Amino acid sequence: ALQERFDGILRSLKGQAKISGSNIEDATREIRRALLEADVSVQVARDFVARVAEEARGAEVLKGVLPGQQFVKIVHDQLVELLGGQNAPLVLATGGPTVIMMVGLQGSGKTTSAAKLAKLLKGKMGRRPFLVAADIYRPAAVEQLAVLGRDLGVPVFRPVDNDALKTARLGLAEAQSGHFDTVILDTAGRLHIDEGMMQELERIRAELNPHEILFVADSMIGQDAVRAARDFHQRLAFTGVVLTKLDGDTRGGAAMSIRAVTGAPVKFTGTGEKLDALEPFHPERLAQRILG
Amino acid sequence: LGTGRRVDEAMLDELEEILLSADLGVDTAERVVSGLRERVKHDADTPLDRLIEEEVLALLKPTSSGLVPQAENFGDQPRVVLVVGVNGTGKTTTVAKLAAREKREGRRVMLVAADTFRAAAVEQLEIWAGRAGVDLVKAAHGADPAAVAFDGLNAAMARGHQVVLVDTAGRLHNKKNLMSELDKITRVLSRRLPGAPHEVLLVLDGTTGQNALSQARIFTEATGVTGLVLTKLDGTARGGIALAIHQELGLPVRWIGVGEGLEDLEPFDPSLYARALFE
Ligand SMILES: Nc1nc2c(ncn2[C@@H]2O[C@H](COP(=O)(O)OP(=O)(O)OP(=O)(O)O)[C@@H](O)[C@H]2O)c(=O)[nH]1
Ligand SMILES: Nc1nc2c(ncn2[C@@H]2O[C@H](COP(=O)(O)OP(=O)(O)OP(=O)(O)O)[C@@H](O)[C@H]2O)c(=O)[nH]1
Ligand SMILES: [Mg+2]
Ligand SMILES: [Mg+2]
Repeated sequence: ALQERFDGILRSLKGQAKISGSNIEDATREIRRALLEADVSVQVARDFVARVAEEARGAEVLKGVLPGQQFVKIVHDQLVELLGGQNAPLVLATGGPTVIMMVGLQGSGKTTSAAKLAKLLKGKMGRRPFLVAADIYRPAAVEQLAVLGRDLGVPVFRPVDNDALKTARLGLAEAQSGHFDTVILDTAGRLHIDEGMMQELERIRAELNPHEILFVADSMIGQDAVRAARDFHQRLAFTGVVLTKLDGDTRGGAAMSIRAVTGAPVKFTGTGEKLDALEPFHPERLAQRILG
Repeated sequence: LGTGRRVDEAMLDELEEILLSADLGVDTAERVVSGLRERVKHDADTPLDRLIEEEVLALLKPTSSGLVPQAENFGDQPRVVLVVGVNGTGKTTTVAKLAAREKREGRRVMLVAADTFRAAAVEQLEIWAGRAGVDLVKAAHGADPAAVAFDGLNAAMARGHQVVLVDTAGRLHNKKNLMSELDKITRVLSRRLPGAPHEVLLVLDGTTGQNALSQARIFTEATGVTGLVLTKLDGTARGGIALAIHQELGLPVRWIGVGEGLEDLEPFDPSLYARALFE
């Protein structure tokens, strides 16, 4: 773990008043390496390490505390702060249904997360959710959401005229007339570099004006996290992130990259395949995980 | 990087960044860079981009593409391919693409829908079977996947199919019960037909980072992976972790997925791949 690595490097600091000079060089190189191994993007790791070095340079060695421990605390605290300090809740509308749009790369967990969100809203939050299946491309995508909706007792609006925009529009209208208070729109997975598909999302956003656009990202994504998140954010200004498959053993450094590059908070984490496996985001826990 | 540039430390740093951004991982990227630093000392003539390409290719040797030597090994028994991997990587779509390719090459294909767990998984493969024009064996939702695998292989052998492609449910490698389920599927196939599965393809999402290495290790332990498929390389990801996997486990990349359609599968070409790392 990072703690042991620092103990080794910084044993020489005992008794010194300041962490400085080449000690910081060695330590920050170790942090950078650990972050890269955790899938943090190259650029984000570099910027983060520079900030940590700056804070460390001025720091006094805490009496009785191993320099390594203090250094890790600086890293840990900065990481927690970057990840968003505390939990960012879902934005809910004051009048008319809240519209939540799920977007992201192929296979990230959008359809499953849409259903999980519906379950959370219906159950713990006592609301009346409505699901809209706007993935008109993937074989049996609509059926997948329909099965999940049926298991939850949540209605699922099916595609109209093989047109995602029309489906979104009519789905919202149906939800309004049925007095549902939350509409969750599932969209097809797509590449951020697919111009036509990204424009489809832009049109849906322009028309429906969602209260939340959630970028659903697979927690095991590597360096591509920044490329995808940056493009999705530039085009859609997504308001939150769902980080999925955290029941795996990936370090999840992509969360740090996505947050650093877009400023959007992680609002939920997916922690399993069952529909109850959606948890609010705990920055402390993810920081521990990224640091290994 | 430009072919006219001389190799100095600044240039090597830049190269390392490119390799890291391609998900090679710290150790593999360092290995390529230090290998290059050495070569440049003894070789002033070879153009830089050739040198880099050779360093990367060295990591991929020996490797082969998806063109598996066929009929002579199998007589009148089907070749059985088991497709595995973590959730959402593109297994079902890859199975469909492989089926289409085999059919195009004149073989009778049987698809086996052994993902009996996920919502609409069987329906998804069924649609693909229809589009590819191949047969499908399925069972009721919630059936034992090993039983479906057995029934599928059985039916294929009875009806004289030449290739059996078994699609399995996505599963995270740290879930012991799911990995032992996979081990059971493998054993059941080999009991029905000694030597089966002849290929076990681990499907890796091309956007996956360092976690792909643990995936490869643990899936290999559970089910004897014989080759990799790297999907979603039509995006901006480069799947560089495949180099580290090949280094450590000797697993070759057999195929790459380059889109969501039936035709979007290509045999792995190491030279094209090495060059694409810099695009
Ligand atoms: N273990 C685990 N699996 C998950 C989680 N979230 C989703 N999955 C699985 O990941 C796979 C992909 O999930 P989907 O919901 O189909 O992903 P998607 O983003 O809708 O996929 P596309 O619509 O094709 O882009 C499925 O096997 C899900 O069961 C999670 O938090 N943990
Ligand atoms: N762009 C692109 N998308 C792909 C590729 N391969 C698969 N996909 C997409 O990735 C998503 C997931 O594909 P699936 O075939 O359902 O993945 P899976 O591994 O079977 O998923 P689970 O069974 O849920 O674990 C779908 O939206 C596919 O269309 C590829 O090579 N390129
Ligand atoms: Mg989906
Ligand atoms: Mg599948």
